[in-house]
Amino acid sequence: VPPTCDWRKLNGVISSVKKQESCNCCWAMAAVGNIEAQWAIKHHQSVELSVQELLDCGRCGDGCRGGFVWDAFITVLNNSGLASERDYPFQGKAKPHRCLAKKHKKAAWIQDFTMLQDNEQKIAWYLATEGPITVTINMKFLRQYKKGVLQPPPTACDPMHVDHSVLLVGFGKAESAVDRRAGAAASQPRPKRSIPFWILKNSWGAEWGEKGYFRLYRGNNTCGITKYPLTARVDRPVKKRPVSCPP
Amino acid sequence: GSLRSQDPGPQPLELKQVFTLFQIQYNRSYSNLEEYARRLDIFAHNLAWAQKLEEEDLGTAEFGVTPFSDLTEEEFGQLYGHRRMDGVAPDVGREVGSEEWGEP
Repeated sequence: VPPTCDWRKLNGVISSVKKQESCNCCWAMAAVGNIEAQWAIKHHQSVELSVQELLDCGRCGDGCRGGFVWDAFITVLNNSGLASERDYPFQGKAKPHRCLAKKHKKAAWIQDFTMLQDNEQKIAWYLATEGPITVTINMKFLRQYKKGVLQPPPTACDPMHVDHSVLLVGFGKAESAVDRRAGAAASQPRPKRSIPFWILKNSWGAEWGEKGYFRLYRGNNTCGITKYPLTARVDRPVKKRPVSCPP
Repeated sequence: GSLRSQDPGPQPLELKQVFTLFQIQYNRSYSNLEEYARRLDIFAHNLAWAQKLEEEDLGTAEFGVTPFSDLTEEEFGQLYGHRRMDGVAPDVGREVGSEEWGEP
């Protein structure tokens, strides 16, 4: 696993930060961000895809009342692709009975989707070698977040209660001279502390957080980040050598 | 900026001044004085909560005024919340589209 990774630095892979407005569609925005990134990396073609199509055409009805990333991928598979944002623009509210998928050309499509193991090393490896992944976390500490690496006390952010889907786009390490751990005396000289972090793309607009992104401590499943690491597959399956189980 | 970096001053900004800056930055307006007072109260509560979060955070995170600082926890949950995903993931075993590979 490389020491750092940031897909934002490769032009055309990560689209602009979106804003949900008053629509609970983080699940759709995370899924679309994942497909856009995977498509750009594997097909060397930058696309911006339609979130609105997922809200209108999903099998769970009104997409603005919340949803699941896997349902987004199933909708894309069922519709054999996804229209572009330009053709089928975001409106901030769902029209479940007016799915316009058949009216628009497909700008991208996926072959499959998969959930990765709940292991941060493996997630980092996949992120670095295949591209961005959707994750679903406990958003308890995001509302008042402004910047920096979020590292809530381990018990403060329940990893089992995940309620917000975002896109994992990179990881790295931050140096910090501040030591806020319990028992750290302010007056003592402190060695610099290296804090591993994930970089995540949120969907609350660019004025929130670090230009729409936030960083989360990496290494102890902070806020449940390893619970549902999901990604679409956009490249054709590579022909595998046949294997046979020994008798 | 972060609460922590607010140097004492001559004096820290009055809460109302900070709230006015928030209103300007995020283009907020309130229909009447009662609503204004209620939002100011929520804002003050959120700022106090943000200070507590920052004191407890073990990393380098800074908390403070965000676009949601005049919303209660409940209002924020309704706007940006999500279906609870803990517990058992719902059954996703459903036939999926056509089996051909490649083009749609």
